[in-house]
Amino acid sequence: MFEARLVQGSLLKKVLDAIKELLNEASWDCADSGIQLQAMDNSHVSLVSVNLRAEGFDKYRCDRNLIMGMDLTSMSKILKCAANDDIITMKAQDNADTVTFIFESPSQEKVSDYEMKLMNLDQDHLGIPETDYACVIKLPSGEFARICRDLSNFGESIVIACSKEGVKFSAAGDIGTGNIKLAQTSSVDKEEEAVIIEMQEPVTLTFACRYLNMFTKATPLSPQVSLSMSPDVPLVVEYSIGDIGQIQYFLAPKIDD
Amino acid sequence: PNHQTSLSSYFIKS
Repeated sequence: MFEARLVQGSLLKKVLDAIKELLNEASWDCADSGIQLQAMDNSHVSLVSVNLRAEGFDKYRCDRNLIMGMDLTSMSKILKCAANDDIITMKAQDNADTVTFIFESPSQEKVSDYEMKLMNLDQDHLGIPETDYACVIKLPSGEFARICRDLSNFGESIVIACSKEGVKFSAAGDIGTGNIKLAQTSSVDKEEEAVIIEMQEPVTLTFACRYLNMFTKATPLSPQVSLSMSPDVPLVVEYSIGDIGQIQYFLAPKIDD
Repeated sequence: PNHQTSLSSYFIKS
């Protein structure tokens, strides 16, 4: 028996919004410790990793490890039927071929349930090596979304250059060039408005705008985002999911021919 | 002038 109840059901709705453009289908691995999803997009350029800790749920039970392969378009359609303040429960029997989503209104006066077929997915799992990143940039998630959107007007790629002075995002194309520089904030009233750079060595890498823009669909999950970079390895873009976990996007860099 | 690399070239299939 698997059962996970989340009073803040809107978090699950936001997680789906954050992954459904990148992934058509994916497996949710349910274990005693929580729920994880790891999947690459079809072109194998990016990877999404979602981790929801068991302790983050208001009720969590997983008697046996369970892999639930889901069509994410269908899951998203079902979660759209939940109101933002609904309590969401996911339930499945051991070895089941369906999962049930239960939505309860805060007053408990309306309860809906939707059953969805599970899929058998044969997906490659990638081993992600532990990496000490040369630069870790924390910035407001809305600012990052804005930068990616604005620079997408100029070209297909964004160059991210991090140094001790700050971080510079640049794009170049037919209409011209754009550069956005962010300096580390010296003092802020609110922690989520800060730009914080932890740097061992300067790094400059180039990434596809299209993917960065898809990652920013996670913006509603968290006021801050972190970008981790090292020379010649994939970028990690990480958002926390309330207090219950995090979503990480890995993106392979573009390199000169 | 630059080309997109694949994740498979960085991460190991497990």
